[in-house]
Amino acid sequence: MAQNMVFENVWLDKGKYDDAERIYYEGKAK
Amino acid sequence: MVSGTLYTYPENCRAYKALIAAKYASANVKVDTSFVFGETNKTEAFLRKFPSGKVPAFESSDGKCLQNGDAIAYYVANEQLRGKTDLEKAQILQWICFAESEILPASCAWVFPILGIVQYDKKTFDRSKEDVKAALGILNTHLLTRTYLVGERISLADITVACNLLHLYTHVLDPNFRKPYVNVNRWFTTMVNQPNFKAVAGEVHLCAKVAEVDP
Amino acid sequence: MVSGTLYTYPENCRAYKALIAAKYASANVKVDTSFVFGETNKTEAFLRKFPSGKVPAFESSDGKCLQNGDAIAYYVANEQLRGKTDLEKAQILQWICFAESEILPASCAWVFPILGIVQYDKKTFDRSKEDVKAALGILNTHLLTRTYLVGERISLADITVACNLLHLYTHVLDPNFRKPYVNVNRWFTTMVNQPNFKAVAGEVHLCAKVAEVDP
Repeated sequence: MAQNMVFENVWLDKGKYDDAERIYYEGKAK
Repeated sequence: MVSGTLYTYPENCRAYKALIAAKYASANVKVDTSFVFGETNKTEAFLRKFPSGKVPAFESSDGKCLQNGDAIAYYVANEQLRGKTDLEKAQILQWICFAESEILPASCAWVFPILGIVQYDKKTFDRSKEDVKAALGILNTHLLTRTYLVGERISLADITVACNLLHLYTHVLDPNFRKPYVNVNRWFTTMVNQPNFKAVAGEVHLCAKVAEVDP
Repeated sequence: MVSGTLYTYPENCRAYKALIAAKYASANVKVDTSFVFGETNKTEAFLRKFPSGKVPAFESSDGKCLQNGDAIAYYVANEQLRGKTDLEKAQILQWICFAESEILPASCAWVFPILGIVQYDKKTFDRSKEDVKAALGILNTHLLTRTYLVGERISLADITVACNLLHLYTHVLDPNFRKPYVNVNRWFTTMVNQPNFKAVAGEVHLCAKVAEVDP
């Protein structure tokens, strides 16, 4: 079962992008 | 009543959503046992119906083709699962998006390295635990006063969120980690013990000792 | 007819989905101009209504609270946008999930380093271009024989996919890169030139020269 999940493309580093986007737009808001 | 064939590899949590919804809606959905992941979904015939080659994929008896576990679950579901009012339907969509964007990435970033599916990366691994805590925190607050996520009965929201939590609860949420999330634990245990859920996902054993990754 | 207040920072493609849907459905959705991202969404009052603190967030005039751009767009939409049949509704959900899981990650991985939002990483950057090609390829095949993604009229599927493609088409899909995707270009140009789309997203200028990241 686990080997099948290798093909699942999941956004594993989504948290990094969420943070970066938040910081970017918070900066713009300021 | 919808009927048709589901193409997936075994133990695919995304496929569980459709199969569980079908149980509640008494839709006749059969898993194609001749399907071989990595072969069947690369054939011309399959790609003509399902261009991305991804599973789960569903073909109804009258020839309609759908991909994506949540979309298939919606199609085979009934009105109760889909939500009765516009607000309930919007809330269900909100939880589907929450399951896919707040739970799934964090779940895979934590569990996949342990299962050896992806390379261990300390920063991503540690970050995923924080994201899981944040998601469980939101669920726990929401479920303090609620039995189900939307309205007073089980819906696609419960099914999709519970399925996206399966890997976490079975591999890494040991008693110590999950202790603060009393309401989520109650709700999740109720969900996985529903006959229609158990018929698809089988006996769900909550993690007793968190599996560690071998860096 | 739904009415209410939307909380978001300016130029938020996720919020555009709700605002464009509201235009089509003549729903009265006002953006709270006093909202300051990073401040308002961290206040107790905001977090009580919107626990994750994320935007876009919507509060209807009768006090209903929703988060997530697609869920809010659904709530303020009308029957045409939501899909008329169960199959159309399932297909719309399929495209919403496609936009969020196949387009958005690749768009962020390609555009964010160029905008200086995240650190440049060659492997991720190069991989994102392949993922964008794959997503555009699927869209292009689908749109060969179709004007809109689902059924014969614009729906939430078109709105969500078009909004998730905005960054790509304006920052990095230069004429050379987008040349093979004739049907997507046709569909996207039609979308962004719809009065209701333009009223929200303004004039959309397709990328003339791909912006390069400064490694």
